[in-house]
Amino acid sequence: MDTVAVINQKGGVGKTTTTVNLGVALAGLGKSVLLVDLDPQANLGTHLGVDVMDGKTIYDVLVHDVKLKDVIRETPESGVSVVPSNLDLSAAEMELVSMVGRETLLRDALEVLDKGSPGHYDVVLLDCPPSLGVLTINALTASRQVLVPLQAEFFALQGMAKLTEIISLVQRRLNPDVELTGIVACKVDRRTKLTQEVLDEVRRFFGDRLLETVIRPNVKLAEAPSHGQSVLSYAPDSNGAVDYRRLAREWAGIPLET
Amino acid sequence: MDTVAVINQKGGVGKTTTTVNLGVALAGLGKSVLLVDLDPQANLGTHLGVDVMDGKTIYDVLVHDVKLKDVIRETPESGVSVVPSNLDLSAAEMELVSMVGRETLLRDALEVLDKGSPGHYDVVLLDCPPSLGVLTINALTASRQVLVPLQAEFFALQGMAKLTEIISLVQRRLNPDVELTGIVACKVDRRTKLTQEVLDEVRRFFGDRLLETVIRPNVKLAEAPSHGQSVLSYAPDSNGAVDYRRLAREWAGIPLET
Ligand SMILES: Nc1ncnc2c1ncn2[C@@H]1O[C@H](COP(=O)(O)OP(=O)(O)OP(=O)(O)O)[C@@H](O)[C@H]1O
Ligand SMILES: Nc1ncnc2c1ncn2[C@@H]1O[C@H](COP(=O)(O)OP(=O)(O)OP(=O)(O)O)[C@@H](O)[C@H]1O
Ligand SMILES: [Mg+2]
Ligand SMILES: [Mg+2]
Repeated sequence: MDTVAVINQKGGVGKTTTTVNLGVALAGLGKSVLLVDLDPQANLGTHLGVDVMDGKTIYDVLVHDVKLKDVIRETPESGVSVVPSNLDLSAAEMELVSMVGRETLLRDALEVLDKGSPGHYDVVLLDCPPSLGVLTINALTASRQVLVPLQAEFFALQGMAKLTEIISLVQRRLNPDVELTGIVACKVDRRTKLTQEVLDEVRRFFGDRLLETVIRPNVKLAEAPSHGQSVLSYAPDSNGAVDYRRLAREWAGIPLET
Repeated sequence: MDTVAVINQKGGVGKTTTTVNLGVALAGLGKSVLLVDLDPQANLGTHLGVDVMDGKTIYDVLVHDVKLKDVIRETPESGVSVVPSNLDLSAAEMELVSMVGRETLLRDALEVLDKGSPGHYDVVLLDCPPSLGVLTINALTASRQVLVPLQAEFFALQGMAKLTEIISLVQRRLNPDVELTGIVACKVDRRTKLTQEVLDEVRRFFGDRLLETVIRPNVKLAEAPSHGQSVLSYAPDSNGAVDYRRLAREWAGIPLET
């Protein structure tokens, strides 16, 4: 079971959009995929039409010791299941802070899931909130890989410096296996000067961890959530669908088509 | 001293961009303006060329009882001063949680500032992080007005429901004077269907609290931070500058030009 944390404390860069569409595209390559929403905004569940107001969620797993297998929901996308969050999760940040072992709650819950049904899920993607608090630390402690969606904006570089600092802190103290595996540039409009400048800087610092695939701006990506679908189902021939299928191949190590 | 919290837990919608450019535009109308950064990302200070790695910040005010007047920095924009944050502020969320009176620290610090130099600042804008944690609660407790930058996206409406819930919670328990005064639509591209649908919904729920002025997408707004300036200084004739000057007039109750 490969667990990947999708993280960037900068808001609105495409974390949820990437978690949903990369997840569905990986399922399209035959992988069995679990998506976990760690963001109190609960956008991931809503994006796939899951009712986040009803039933148990990740909140119950972290705070009330409910098992992950009892909160997993099916989605309209075949091969993709979801653990929704709900708005109570923002209270969880405060509740978790004083709990012993607060940083390893998610890791332990995923271990129980994997032991209970070994090999059931090939890939687990963790959608993180736009912060570096205890929920994001839980994701880093539970993952071996980190995927960073990045918008080519001026603030991106300042954010990356802090994020790499936090990742190495977690590596030293909680999870020696976690590492920043890839950065995917989102909403990339190659025509603007600022975009090229920022991507050149990111490539200078991170080398080939900046993935080859970029995600172009595409209104179908913004429309798909209101239909409760991934872009791959909502508009399979759109730029958004093409880009996320390509990202899935690159992430899975399959040679890219031209 | 009018204190306004600029809030939206949805990330990347234009909170920092609005705080900086509305602030500078209000100074252009003759007001003396203080901008306070409550976001650990520290984007506000960076946007105005302030060195956030050096010297004391809002972190010291909230956690070490330093006075606000000792952390205020001047900026290149006349009539605008800034209280920067720094990356340590993300640790503050955890440190503050167990402190008594943790929600009123900012209100008390602003009261001391106002008593020390009455009438020195006409307007204080508080730039909030993309979350509803203890820093945002501090902003709501310290303010009478709330300005919500909103991107016309599917997730916007779900977020507004939770935000109005939190505002009424703070009204009941901590600050009876706080209210949602205005919503400003940012990055509005009137040509897309999704945009019109979302703005129609927002107008249905919030009526004339949805401000008349909208902020159009404008690359100058994204470029200005890399020059350490507001868009009003960087590109005074751009759509971004025109829109934020108009927003300032609407916010200050000055009749709008055509
Ligand atoms: N490539 C793209 N083209 C067009 N719109 C996009 C693209 N990627 C994301 N979006 C839209 O941009 C907005 C922000 O994306 P998203 O919500 O996925 O970001 P996020 O990083 O998860 O935000 P948050 O920090 O609030 O969790 C959404 O409205 C989404 O539909
Ligand atoms: N009207 C606009 N046109 C073009 N770009 C914009 C506009 N408003 C904001 N931006 C850009 O969009 C990005 C997000 O804006 P900003 O950082 O102000 O949002 P935020 O809500 O403060 O984000 P966070 O939730 O991370 O604090 C920035 O790169 C900014 O330069
Ligand atoms: Mg998200
Ligand atoms: Mg901001």
